[in-house]
Amino acid sequence: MFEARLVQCSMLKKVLEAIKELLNEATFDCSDAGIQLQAMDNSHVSLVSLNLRSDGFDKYRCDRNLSMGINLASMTKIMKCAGNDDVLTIKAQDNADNVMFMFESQNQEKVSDYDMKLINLDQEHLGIPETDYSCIIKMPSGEFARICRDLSQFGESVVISCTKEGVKFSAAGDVGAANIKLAQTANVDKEEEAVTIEMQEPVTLTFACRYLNSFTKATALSPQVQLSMSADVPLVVEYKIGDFGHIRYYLAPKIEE
Amino acid sequence: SSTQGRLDGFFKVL
Repeated sequence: MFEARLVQCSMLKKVLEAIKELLNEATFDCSDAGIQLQAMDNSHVSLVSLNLRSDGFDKYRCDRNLSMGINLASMTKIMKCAGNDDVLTIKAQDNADNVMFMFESQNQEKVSDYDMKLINLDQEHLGIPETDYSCIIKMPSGEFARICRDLSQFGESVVISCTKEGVKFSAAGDVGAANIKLAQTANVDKEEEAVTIEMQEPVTLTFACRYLNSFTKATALSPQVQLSMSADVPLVVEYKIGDFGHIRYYLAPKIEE
Repeated sequence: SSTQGRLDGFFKVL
């Protein structure tokens, strides 16, 4: 038996928003520790890794490990039926071929349940190696989204160049060229508004705008985003999810010819 | 010009 209760179901709506542009379907692996999802997009350029710890939920029970293959368009249809303030309960029997989503209004006067068929997905699990990154940039997630959106008007690629002075995002194309430089913030009132850079050595890498823009669909999950970069390895874009865990996106760099 | 790399080489299949 699997059962997870979430008082504010808006978190799951935001998670779905954050993954559905990259993935059509995904396996939600449920265990005692929580819910994990790991999947590459169809072109194997990016990978989504989601971790929601069981202790973040208001109630969580998972007697046996359960892998739920879910069509994300179907799940989106169901989650659209929930109010942001509804209490969500997800339930599945062991070895079930369906999962139930129950939404209760705050005053408990409206209760809806939606039964969704699970699908068989033959997804392989990947080991992500521990990496010491040359540069770790933390910045407001809204600022990162804005930069990706603005630069995508100029070209298909964004060059991210990090030194100890700051980080520079550049794009170029038919219209011309665009450069956005962010320095580390000297002092800010709120931690979430800070730009901080931990640099071992400078790094410059090129990434596809399209994927970066898809990652920024997670902006609503966290006020800050962390970018980790090393030469010739995938970029990691991480959004923390409150008391639950995180969503991480890995993106293969573009290779100069 | 640049070509898009893929992730396949970076991660080990468990």
